[in-house]
Amino acid sequence: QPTAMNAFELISMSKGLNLSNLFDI
Amino acid sequence: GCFECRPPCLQNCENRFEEIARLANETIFTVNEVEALYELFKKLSSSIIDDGLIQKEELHLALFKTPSGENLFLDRVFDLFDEKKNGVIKFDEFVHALSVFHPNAPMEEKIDFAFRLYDLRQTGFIEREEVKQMVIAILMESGITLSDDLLEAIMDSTFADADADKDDRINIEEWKDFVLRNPNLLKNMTLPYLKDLSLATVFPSFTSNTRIED
Repeated sequence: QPTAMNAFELISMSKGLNLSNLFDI
Repeated sequence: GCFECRPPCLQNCENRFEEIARLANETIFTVNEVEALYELFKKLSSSIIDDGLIQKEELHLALFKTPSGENLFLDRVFDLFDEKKNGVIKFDEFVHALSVFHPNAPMEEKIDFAFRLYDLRQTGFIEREEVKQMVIAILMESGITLSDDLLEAIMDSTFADADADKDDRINIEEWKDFVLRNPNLLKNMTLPYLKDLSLATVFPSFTSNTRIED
C-alpha cells in the first residue's frame, strides 16, 4: 500500500511554515 | 529600553549594547548575531509600514511574496512569535522565536514549538480534526485535490503511527515519540542560515568593520 503518507509531512510543506524565506527578502 | 521607541532606536540609543546583550543572554545568539538579526528585522518591519514592528501582512509578504491572503499556518507562526498577543511582532519577540530555529537549539524546544504550532485550538492536544483541517489547508495552498477516501487514509495511517493510546488526539509525549521516529517532520524547525549569521550574510552591503566585538 502506497498510503504510508504522513499528514504532518504534507503540512510541513506549507510556505507559511518555511521560514527560510525570511532571509530571501 | 530602545525597543520601546518608535521606530526602535537600536542604532543610536545609548542603551543599545545593553539591549543587544540582554537578547544574546536570553537566547542562543551571540551579540554579533543579534545585531545581524536586527538588520533583517528592520527590512521585514519596514516592508509595508516602517514602524519598527512586523505586521502579519509583512510576514505574509516575506513568506509568500504577496502582502495579503489567508494562510492557516502563517497565522499560527505569527501567533507563536507574538508573545504578548498584541497583533505585532517586536524585535525581542522575533529574536526569542528565531532562537528555537537555530541549528544548535535544543531538540526539545523544536519539538515543543512544533506541537504548539499544530495544536490549533491550544487545547494541549493535536486533535484529529485539527490535523484534517491542516491537511485540507495545505492541499488548497498547493492547488491539489484529493478524494475524501485518500484524505481519510492519510489520517488513519498518521494516527496509527502517532496516536499510541488511540483517543484520536496526539498528546505531547506521543508527539515526542512520533517526531523522534520521523525526524524529517522537524526539518522546517531548523534554519541553517542562523548558524552562519553575520551582518554580511543578512545585509550584504554591510562590511565587516561595522561588526561589534563579542
